[in-house]
This record gives sequence, C-alpha cells and structure tokens, in this order.
Amino acid sequence: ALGGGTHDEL
Amino acid sequence: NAIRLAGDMSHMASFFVLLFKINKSKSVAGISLKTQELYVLVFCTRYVDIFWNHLSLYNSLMKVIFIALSVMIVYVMRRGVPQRSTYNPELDSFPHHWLVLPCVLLGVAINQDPTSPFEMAWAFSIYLEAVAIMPQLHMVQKHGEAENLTSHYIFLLGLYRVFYLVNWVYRYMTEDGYWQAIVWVSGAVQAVLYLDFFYNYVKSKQKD
Repeated sequence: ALGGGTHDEL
Repeated sequence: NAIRLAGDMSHMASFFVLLFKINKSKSVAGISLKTQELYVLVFCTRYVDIFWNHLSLYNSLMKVIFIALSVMIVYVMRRGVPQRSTYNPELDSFPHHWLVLPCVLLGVAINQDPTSPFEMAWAFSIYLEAVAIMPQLHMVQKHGEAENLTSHYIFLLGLYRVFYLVNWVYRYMTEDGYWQAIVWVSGAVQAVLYLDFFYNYVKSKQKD
C-alpha cells in the first residue's frame, strides 16, 4: 500500500 | 510539530523574499516565469480540498496564502510595470511541458485512491512540485550566477524541503502507522535537485 490518509500537510 | 512549522515558515518566507526582490529591484531578470506558473498549478491542484477539508484553521489559511502569493508573483511578472519588460524568455527556455505531461500520467496512474479525481490531482501536484524548480535552476545555470535575493529565494525553497523530510522521519517515529510513499519519494527527489545549488550557495557565501 502507498500509505496515505488525510492530507494534513501543505 | 515544530519541524513541519519551520518548513512551512521557510516556504512562506521564500514567497516574501521573491516578492520583495521583484518589488524593490523592479526587475524579474533571472526569475523563471515557468517555475512560478508551475507552482500556481501545483497549489491550485493540491488545495482544491480547501472547500471540504477543514483540518485546522492553520491549514486552510496557509492554503489560501500560498495560492494568493504564487498568483501574485505570476501577476507581477506578467503584468507588472516595469517588471514585465525585464523578463528574459530566451533564458527561461527549459522544456516545461516535459515536466507536466509525465506528472499528469503519474498522477492518474499512481495515487492513493484510483476512483477519486481529487486524489489524482493531489498526486499530480506532489509530483509536479518535486520538479517545478527545474526551469529556475536551469535559468541560474544559463545566467552564470543568480542575484543575491534570487539565490536566497531558492535556498529557502530547498530548506523548506529539508525541514519536511526531517518532519517525516519524526512523524514516522512518533505517529503509529504514519507512512506516505508518494510524498516521501517525491520529496526526496525534490531535495536531491537542490544539492548542487546548495553546494554552490554555501561556497559563494563562504567567499563573501
């Protein structure tokens, strides 16, 4: 899997 | 965390240094319009989630600031008087279409959710950001040497990337299960592009 989740960085 | 914040602050400082430079010197000579337009594309495709993702006021505010500042820079370069007459298109000759096209294909092919157009756009923006500095670095090489403020601008952009890399290592160690293949690989590629510039930047600062 690519990891991921919420895009909490800019 | 503080490292990530330091990264965001150097990123934001880079915009202000560039805006200061082009307002003060009234010249955009040595600045790549292509790189600046790629950044507008990067931010507009990454931050479309501003309309539905409200992680924090900080995040939403910074997204608006980054879009606004990058658009402002392109506006001054294209429309500013006298700045627009100081632009050197013949030196800004990097074939940028060859950056955008592979990033579009990569974004469609490799992303975190193949059913989501937003995830495709997000991955595209990550890939494009990694290489967006290339027209600017190419221009510095063609020019021979960058002006002081221009090199500070590029340095701050590279510094932002280094802070983010360290931030990812920190998050990996402190946050259970934190793991982001796309941003890590792209971020590492992006950092590598600055190595040669960093080397020359430090060398010339030592000479001074």
